[in-house]
Amino acid sequence: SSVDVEQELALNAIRQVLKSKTSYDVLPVSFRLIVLDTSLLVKKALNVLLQNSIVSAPLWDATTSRFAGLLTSDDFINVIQYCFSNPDKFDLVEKLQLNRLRDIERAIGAKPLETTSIHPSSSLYEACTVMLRSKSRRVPLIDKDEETHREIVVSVLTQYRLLKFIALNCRETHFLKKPISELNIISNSTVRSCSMTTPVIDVIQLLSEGNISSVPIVNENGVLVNVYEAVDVLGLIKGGIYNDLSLSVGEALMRRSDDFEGVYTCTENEKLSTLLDTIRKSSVHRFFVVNESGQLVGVLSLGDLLRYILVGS
Amino acid sequence: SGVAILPTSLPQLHRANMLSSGLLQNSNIHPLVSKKSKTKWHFGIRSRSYPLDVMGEIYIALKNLGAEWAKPSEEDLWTIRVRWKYSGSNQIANNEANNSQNQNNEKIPDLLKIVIQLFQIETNNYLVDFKFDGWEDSSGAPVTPSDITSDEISAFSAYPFLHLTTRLIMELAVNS
Amino acid sequence: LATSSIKHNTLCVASIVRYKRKYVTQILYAPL
Repeated sequence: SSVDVEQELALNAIRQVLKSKTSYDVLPVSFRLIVLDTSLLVKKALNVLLQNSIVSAPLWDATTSRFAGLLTSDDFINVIQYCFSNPDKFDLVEKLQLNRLRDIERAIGAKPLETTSIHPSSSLYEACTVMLRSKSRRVPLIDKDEETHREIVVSVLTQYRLLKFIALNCRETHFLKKPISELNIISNSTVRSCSMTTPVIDVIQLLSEGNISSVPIVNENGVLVNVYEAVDVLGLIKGGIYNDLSLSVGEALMRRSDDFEGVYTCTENEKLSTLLDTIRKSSVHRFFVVNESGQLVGVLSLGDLLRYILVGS
Repeated sequence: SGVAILPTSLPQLHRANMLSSGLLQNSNIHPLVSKKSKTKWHFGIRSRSYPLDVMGEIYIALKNLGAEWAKPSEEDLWTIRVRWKYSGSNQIANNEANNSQNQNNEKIPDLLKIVIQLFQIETNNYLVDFKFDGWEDSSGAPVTPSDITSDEISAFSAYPFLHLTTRLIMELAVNS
Repeated sequence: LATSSIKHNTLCVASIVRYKRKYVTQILYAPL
C-alpha cells in the first residue's frame, strides 16, 4: 500500500541522514559534561548525580589520566544486590569508592558493563549500532588531546538524544504512519510485571537478571498502574532505605521526586510519527502499550524504536 | 494520538493512592527533593587574607605537592609560573610503551604548566586565578602538535589541569 | 578555572574548552 511504500522510503531517507551525520553534529554548540574522579565515594557520586538531575556520568582515573568507563544505574543496582547478599557488609557501602565498583560487579557475578566508545567524528549510524549492542544504552564519545594524546571524554550519546535528533531533523518521520502493531517491534511475550506489594528487592532482581531498565506494575485485572525504573534505585540508596528490603515496590516509589514526568503509554494503533513527535517534545524513557481497558499489552523501549529505524522489523 | 501519561504514575497521585489503599507499612518515606540548588560558580578561589600571606601559602602548597616554579620577576610578584610533573603521563607511558611514547611513536609530554595569579577585587578581597599554560616535555623536547587539520586544533583535554588544581586547592584547604 | 563551594567534602572545578567548533564546560568532581 502507499503507506508501506512511504514508510520504507522514509526509513531509507532517515538512514541516509544517520550515515551522513556525525556524533559531533548532535552535540549542542555549548554544553556541559560532568565527570567523576574514580577516587570519589559512591555516596558522594550519588549526591552529584541527583543534584545535577542526571542518572549517569563518565569516570576519570587521575592516576592513569584515562577515561574509566561510565557510572550508571546498573552500578547502584549491583551495590544493592551486594548489600542484600552480604548484610554484614552493609557499612562497607558507606566507604565504597567508585574505583571499587568493578569488584562489587564481580562479587555478585554481574555481567560487566562494557565501555565501548566511539570517536566524535564517526557517523551517527555507527553510534546507533554501537549503542544497540551496549548494555548501558549509551555510548561515550572519546577523542585524543592533540598535544598529549590523552583521552578526552567529549560527551556521552544516549538513545534518547539520538531519537530526539532524528525527530528534530528528519522531516521524513511524518511519513512513518504504519501502526506499531504491524511492525513486530513491541515486546509483549517477554514482559515481566509485578504488583504494588511485590518486595522492591525482587523487582531489582528482575531488572538485573533481565537486563531491563523498567518493570511495569499491574493490578489484579492486569491494568497498568505504575512502573519501577532502574533510575529509581538512586532514590532508594540516597534515602539509605535499601537495607529495609521488606519494602514494597509501591512504598519505594514514594521516593520519586515531584518533577517525575510520568509513564508514557500508547495503543497498538499508534504510529511511529506520533511516538517520535512525543520524544521531540518530552523526555520519554519508553512507551508502555495498553489496550482500551488500560491493560498492559507490551513495552516499546527506545532501543526497540532505534533498532527498527536502523534495520527494520 | 493515543499517546498519554499514565495518571496513576504521577508521584502525587501515587502517594495518595498508597495512603488510601492502606498498602503503606513504612510511613516515613519522603520524596526526593526536586528543587536542586543550582551550582554557584566562582572564578578561581577567593581569599580575604593578606596578599603576601596568600602567596606564601600557595608557594608552600606547591612545594608540598612537588611542583616547581620560575623565580618571579621583581615587577610581577603576584604571578607564579608553575611547572608540574604529571604522574598520569608516566602511567600512560607505562601502559603504552616504556619510553613514554605511544604506539604511533608520539611523545607524551609530562610537564603541565599553570599560571597562578593574584587579583585584588576590592579592599581586603582577593582572587587567586588559575590558568592552563600548555605542556612541556621533561626531556626538553619541544611539544609539537602532530600534523592535524586546523579543524581539530582544539581537541584539548582539561582533565589533567582540573585534576592538579583540585590537588592544589585541597592542599591549600588542608593547610589553612 | 571555575570553582564551586565545597559541599559534602567534594570539590567541584570546571573549565570551558573549545572542542572543534563547539564549547564544552568540562566539570570534574573530586573528593576533598
